[in-house]
Amino acid sequence: MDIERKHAELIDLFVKQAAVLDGPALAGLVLEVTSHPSLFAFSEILSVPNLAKLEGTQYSSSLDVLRLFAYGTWGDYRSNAGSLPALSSDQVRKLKQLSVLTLAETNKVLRYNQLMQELDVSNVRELEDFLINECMYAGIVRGKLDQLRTCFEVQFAAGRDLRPEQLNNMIQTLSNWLDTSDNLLYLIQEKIKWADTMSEATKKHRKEIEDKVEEVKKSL
Amino acid sequence: DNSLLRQVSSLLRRLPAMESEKFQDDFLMEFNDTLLMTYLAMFTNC
Amino acid sequence: EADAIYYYDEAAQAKFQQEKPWAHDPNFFRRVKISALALLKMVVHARSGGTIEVMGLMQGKTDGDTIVVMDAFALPVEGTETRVNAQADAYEYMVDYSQTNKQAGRLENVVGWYHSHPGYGCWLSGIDVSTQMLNQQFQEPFLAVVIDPTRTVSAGKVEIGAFRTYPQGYKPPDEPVSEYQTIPLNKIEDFGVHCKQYYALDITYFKSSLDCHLLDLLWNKYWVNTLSSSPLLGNREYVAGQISDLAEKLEHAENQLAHTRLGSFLLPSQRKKEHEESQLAKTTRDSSKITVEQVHGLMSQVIKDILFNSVRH
Repeated sequence: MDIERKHAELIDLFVKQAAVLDGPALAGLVLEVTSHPSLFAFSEILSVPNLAKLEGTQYSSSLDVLRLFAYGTWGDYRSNAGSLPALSSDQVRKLKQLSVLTLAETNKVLRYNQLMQELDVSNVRELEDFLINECMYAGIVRGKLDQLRTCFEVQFAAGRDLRPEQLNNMIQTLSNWLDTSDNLLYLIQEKIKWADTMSEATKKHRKEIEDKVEEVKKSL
Repeated sequence: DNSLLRQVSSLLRRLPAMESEKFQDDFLMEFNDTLLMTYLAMFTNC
Repeated sequence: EADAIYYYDEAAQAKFQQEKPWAHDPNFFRRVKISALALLKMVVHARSGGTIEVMGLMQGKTDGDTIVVMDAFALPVEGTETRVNAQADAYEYMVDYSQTNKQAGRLENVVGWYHSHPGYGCWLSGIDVSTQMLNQQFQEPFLAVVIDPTRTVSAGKVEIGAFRTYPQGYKPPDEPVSEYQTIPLNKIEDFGVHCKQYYALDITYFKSSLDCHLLDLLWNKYWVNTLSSSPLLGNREYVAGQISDLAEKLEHAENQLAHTRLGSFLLPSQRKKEHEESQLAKTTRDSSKITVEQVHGLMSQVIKDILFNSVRH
């Protein structure tokens, strides 16, 4: 979670700036935010009221870009390139980094060919350089590149901004986990009780046998 | 708290921790080995 | 005052050294306090030896009937069980180390030696007893510590014992039975002959405020290692060794019982039969002990599997 710690300062800075800017200055801020090499979270900035005011103005494309960086992928940009402004190289790199995070949300093992297709990368070398230099060194993912099976095994991936509809899914997963853990605790307690009962029964049985041995010895 | 949501989302994504076939095979093998040992120990007791 | 124990009172130690209270009471020293640093260094050193016995020295002081171990250092010698007194090889090293320490301001003296028994438990063998007796003649106060690195991993806690020997010919009063432990068949003779010549001391540990801080920083790493390791996998070789030792003991007991059955028509020696039974009873206990450890290992795997592998999102 150190990635979140790094984010916190940057987010604070940009949220404060966004709160006092409007129109062209705000568009400039969106460009800065979506080009910043260490920032991969945008929902706090997106929720600043001034941003919503851009809707319907000549700067509404900046708002669309910020939404794209908060929730979208490079693939989304490609299929909507006509209605979105051209992206700088920094923005393209960042959107591709965010796309890796989105792919890592559903799979732990990312196939090279899927990644190359999703990120518009032409060869394995370029892909591995991107994953190492732009993703692992940036601290947004940790994992292992498996050349033999041409896949990237993700051990850790930073969380992306959540779309509102994802919240229920997350709550559902957490409550499943909670139920599983509670059930496990209950099972363990049951087992402990069972073991205690069995141990009492065994002790009682052993006592009966010893008493019987004593009796037989006396009668002999 | 968006930061917390992102952290929870990152954590949940790591579940299930292990789901490969090989893991299941190894796990069941360990299970059977231990059951066999328990059985043998019970014999030794008897 | 948590760190007060780390202060070395040279005058008090010298006075204690002159009075020699241990000379009148073979059981004078009853407790040992080991610092977290010394414990870690000894366990890491013992683990690094693998299946070879290693040894080293401990530095510290005395505090009434307690020997306080502040630090430890390894000796550049090979296995102890195969050599009469491995320390002999390292006298020069020991003297240099101790003198250099004093020059560096570390005033503690050597208060004992430690060595490892990989996989066969913490007790003193015949060679250990004679080495310790020698040490207690010329280097008092002196403590013998034994660590079993293999069982440390399997039991998930440090398998360690601290001992002092009785003077030659001394008859100790009946000892309270210490915690039961499995002695391998090929060591049982050695264990049996000498187990009355020494006694175990109670061991407690202490750490400084700095240790607390450093160990707290390592807490996450410790937890990740604990959750991601399994004694079932890490101890395979050790368990296999235990089971083959068990099989040997069962064969041994079977031969003896067969032999006794023959002999029982001639010599109804109840005592001999009892001996076999207690031997057989011990073997049964060993088998239960190994199995319980395996079942514990499996239980933790099953719990982790349910907790971390059954939830899908």
